[in-house]
Amino acid sequence: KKEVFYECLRAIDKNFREVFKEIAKGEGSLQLENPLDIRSGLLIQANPAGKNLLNIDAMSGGEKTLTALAFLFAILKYKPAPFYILDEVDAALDKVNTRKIAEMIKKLSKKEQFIVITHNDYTIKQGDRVYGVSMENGESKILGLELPEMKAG
Amino acid sequence: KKEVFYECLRAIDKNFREVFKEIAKGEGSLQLENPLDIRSGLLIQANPAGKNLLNIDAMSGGEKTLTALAFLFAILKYKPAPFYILDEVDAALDKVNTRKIAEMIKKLSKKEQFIVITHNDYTIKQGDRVYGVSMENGESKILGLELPEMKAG
Amino acid sequence: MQGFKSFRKRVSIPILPGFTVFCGPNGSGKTNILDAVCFALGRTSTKSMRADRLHELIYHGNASIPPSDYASVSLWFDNSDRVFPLETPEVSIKRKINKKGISVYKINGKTTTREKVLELLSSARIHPDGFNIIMQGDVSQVIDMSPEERREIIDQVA
Amino acid sequence: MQGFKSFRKRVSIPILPGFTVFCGPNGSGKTNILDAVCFALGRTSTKSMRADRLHELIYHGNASIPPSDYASVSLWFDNSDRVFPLETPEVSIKRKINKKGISVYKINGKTTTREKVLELLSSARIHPDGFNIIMQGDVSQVIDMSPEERREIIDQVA
Ligand SMILES: Nc1ncnc2c1ncn2[C@@H]1O[C@H](COP(=O)(O)OP(=O)(O)OP(=O)(O)O)[C@@H](O)[C@H]1O
Ligand SMILES: Nc1ncnc2c1ncn2[C@@H]1O[C@H](COP(=O)(O)OP(=O)(O)OP(=O)(O)O)[C@@H](O)[C@H]1O
Ligand SMILES: [Mg+2]
Ligand SMILES: [Mg+2]
Repeated sequence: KKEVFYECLRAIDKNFREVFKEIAKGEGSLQLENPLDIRSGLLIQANPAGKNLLNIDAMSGGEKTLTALAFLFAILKYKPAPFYILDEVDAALDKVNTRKIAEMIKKLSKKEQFIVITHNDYTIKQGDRVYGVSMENGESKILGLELPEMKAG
Repeated sequence: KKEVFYECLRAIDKNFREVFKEIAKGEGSLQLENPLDIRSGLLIQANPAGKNLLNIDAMSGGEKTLTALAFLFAILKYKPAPFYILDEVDAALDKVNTRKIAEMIKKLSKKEQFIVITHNDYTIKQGDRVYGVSMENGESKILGLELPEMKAG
Repeated sequence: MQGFKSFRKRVSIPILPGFTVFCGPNGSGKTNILDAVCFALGRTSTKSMRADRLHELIYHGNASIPPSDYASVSLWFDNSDRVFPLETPEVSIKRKINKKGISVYKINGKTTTREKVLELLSSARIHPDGFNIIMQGDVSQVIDMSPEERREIIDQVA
Repeated sequence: MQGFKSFRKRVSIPILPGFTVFCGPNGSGKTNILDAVCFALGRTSTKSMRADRLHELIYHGNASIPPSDYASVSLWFDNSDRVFPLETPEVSIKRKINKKGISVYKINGKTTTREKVLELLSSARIHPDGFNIIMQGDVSQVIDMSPEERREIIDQVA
């Protein structure tokens, strides 16, 4: 049982390092507080873009979002869930990071199912399909939207 | 002392109704849980855009932001603070509401001092002046930015 | 779904493989769709669906339209690779709730219990409170949580 | 400010009347500016400035640059309408902290105590934890708080 845990953690840590490097251009890793105790807590080390290692609580809003999504994607690459639903996860991201995350979701969605709620135009354009939700007289309705880019290819 | 409180609450409630109507196109008001007890809690009633009255906890992310800012502006109109610092308060807002809030801040900033941190281009354009913050080698630096629109107007 | 929160009329949303996006104005009903999914998966915490009590999840009416009598949400899952221990090519889960807050669960149209639903879902590694569902405002939860809670996520996956 | 968080070199930011905007990439230092203002106003909760202990507010160095020895932030207020009970046309508040976490406060260059600073600020109705400062992620706090806490905001204003 201990074996299973360590193998799982090692794989997810490896994924985390890769994903974090790709989206935050920095060094990130996952480590147990006490490497010999699988009941101990899991620590996240994260240095976005070559900054000095900081307590993850001291990261900015956008950096926390990137790190949290890197963690999610690291687990996905090890053992994907049947679907992912992300509700406005790009709220704290600047334009550059919004693009990185939208492109990573686009890439991962070749194999995994993603349902994403967003206000961001760039993310919307990455979607394979887009549903517009609107409200009239207190009732919601849903319309399939076709984006010009989609017709082109 | 009770007089002072009631006069203050009545004025802020009046402001809240006006501001809420302007930015959320709905009916909003402030009321004491027990109107006769100035130690009781303060309730916010808010119906954005003619929806049925809902518990304010059931509002959407964007609706909560609008209602909270309406509350802040209502107090401002009664007794302005020397300055306001707002850090990414538009994170949950769609384009329409981002514009409404940015324009309201623009209007209020004729008399009050606002310092706003944002990623949103429209809000940035409303600013009287814009400072760009960037980081190089782990150190922040600040640059005054000139927007084309500013030169024209 | 029908009668669930702001979705009074029956609506059916096809969710295909790949990258599906929902967009729209504030308060239009996007997060309500996520709440509907969690509702159908058997979530009991009404607070997590922004309601105090279960009956508040039923469409509550408007100036001219009366409240609905019930809220029901059905989810259809592709079962072509038999990830569920059932022989049907598709598996449907339905939850319906009435004004008294009583829930009725159905699997492939047959009435069953919440426990049976959770058991069936877990065979496909689906969980009503799974970390594959990130609710609005919660994205940095994994950073803010305690190291022990974070390690429990790894436990779940392993 | 100088040496405060990511602002190693001395920087001076003019804040004029009206609508001032700060923008920039994630992690560039925008919220750190807000933290600097709260720091200078006398805030003691390091958690609210995303630090565990006061000395963490000092620039902590990089691969090639050593940490700073201190962090100092000064705020200049326009006092032309004598809102502060002082005769100077401008009032400056400075807080400097050393590696041991000891703070030194100055009003118009004269060393004083934190209590004196808070007293002076309150005469201009400035408070280190005032609701006129909305921190990142906190905008809906006034909706989520208890009715009593909300009523206390009215108490403060009245
Ligand atoms: N039981 C109900 N009956 C009718 N309408 C409801 C009910 N519960 C919630 N609503 C409505 O649903 C709206 C909230 O919808 P939702 O949270 O899905 O918005 P959203 O699209 O996610 O918005 P945002 O972009 O601001 O997050 C509320 O305005 C409320 O009026
Ligand atoms: N004591 C310190 N010394 C040096 N750098 C620090 C210190 N404390 C924090 N930082 C740096 O400041 C950065 C955070 O800055 P800040 O929170 O101001 O970003 P931001 O511009 O608000 O970003 P966002 O748009 O994501 O909210 C962190 O990346 C961290 O590396
Ligand atoms: Mg929402
Ligand atoms: Mg910030």
